Amino acid sequence: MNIFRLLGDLSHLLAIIILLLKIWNTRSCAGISGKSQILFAIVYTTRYLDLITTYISAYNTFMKIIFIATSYATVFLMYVKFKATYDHNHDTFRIEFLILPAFTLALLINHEFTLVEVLWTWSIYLESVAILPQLFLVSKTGEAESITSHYLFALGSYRGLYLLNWEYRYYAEDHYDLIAIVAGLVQTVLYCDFFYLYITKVLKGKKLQLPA
Amino acid sequence: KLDVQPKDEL
Repeated sequence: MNIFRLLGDLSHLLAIIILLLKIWNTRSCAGISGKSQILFAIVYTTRYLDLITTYISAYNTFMKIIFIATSYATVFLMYVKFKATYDHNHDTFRIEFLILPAFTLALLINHEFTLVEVLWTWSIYLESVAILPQLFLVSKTGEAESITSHYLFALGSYRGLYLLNWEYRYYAEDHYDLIAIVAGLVQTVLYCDFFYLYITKVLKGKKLQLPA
Repeated sequence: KLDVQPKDEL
C-alpha cells in the first residue's frame, strides 16, 4: 500500500459518502444519473466476487463490502425511496451500449479465460465508462449542483490517483497490470473536461454551468 | 510480474 493508492481509495470513499449524504439530506436525487449508479453496482458486484474465495487483508475485505453495499444503497435510494425526485427525463443514456461492448471486450482481451477473471476484466472496462450517463445528464441539463460537482471530482480523482499508484508500483515493485492501467487512463481522460470546469468555476464559488 | 489472482487492489 502506497500513499497514492491510499489517497485513491479515500477519495473513492469520500465520493460515495458525499453522494449518499447529498441524497439523504436533501431527500432528493435530482441531477444524479441512476444509470451510472446501476453500472457501478454491476462493477463492484462482478469485481469483488473474490470476496468469498480469497482473503487479502481486513482493509481489503472491509472496503469491498463498503463499496458493494453503498452502491446498492444508492440504487435503492434513487429507484425506490426517493424515486419521485429521480430525473428520469434527462437520464436517457442507453447503458446497454456500454455493458455489451465492455463484456465483449472482456471476452476477447483478458489475462485468463476463466469466469472470475473475465468478470473482473468486464468490471474494469465497464468502470472506465460508467460515468458517461452522469456526464451525459449534466450536459443535457447544462448544469450541476456544487455538491454533485464535488462528488464527481472525488470520484474522478480516485482513478487518477490509482494511475500514480500503478506508476509507483511499476518502478518500486516491478508490478503492473496493463488492463487496469489502460482502462484507468481512459476513465481519467473522460473526466478531464469536467476537471477543467470544476477548477475554473466551482472552486471559484460559481455553479458548474456549461456554455450554451 | 503480472498477477492474475489474487487481486490486491480495489
